[in-house]
Amino acid sequence: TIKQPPSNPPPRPPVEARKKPS
Amino acid sequence: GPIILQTYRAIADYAKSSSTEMALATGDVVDVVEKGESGWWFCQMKTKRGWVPASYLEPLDSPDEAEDPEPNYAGEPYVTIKAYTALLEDELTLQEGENIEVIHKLLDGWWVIRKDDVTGYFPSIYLQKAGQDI
Repeated sequence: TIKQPPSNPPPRPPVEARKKPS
Repeated sequence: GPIILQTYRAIADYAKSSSTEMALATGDVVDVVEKGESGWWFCQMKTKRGWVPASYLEPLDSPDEAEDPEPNYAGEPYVTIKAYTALLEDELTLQEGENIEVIHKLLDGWWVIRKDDVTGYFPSIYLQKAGQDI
């Protein structure tokens, strides 16, 4: 069974994701 | 038919902060079982399973594919269901029960919202569509 997701917000995107050109 | 799970690759290391989460090492390949609007995705990797932040994953087959929905500059009415204090400059600090407009629902769970002509990021996990019971 799938447990409940965390009740806190996920972390902001890692630096690696922000480096991508948009 | 068979359930086809989407395969993603970790773009950074992630250390889990609770027991229902799953740690990631850069390059790990995971199957995504469920995508939550909160930005937490339930994944499995070999014998491990748990929630991981969507922003730490990129699609294995088409890394350049943009999956985020388009921004809606008209805004969609939402209400904050929990207070949040901004940790970064591009985030908004709001109390519980404030009316805001959602402009861009990003898959990482950090949505662009507008409050009194000020825009910033806010955790979607603390938002609920306006007019709905909690």
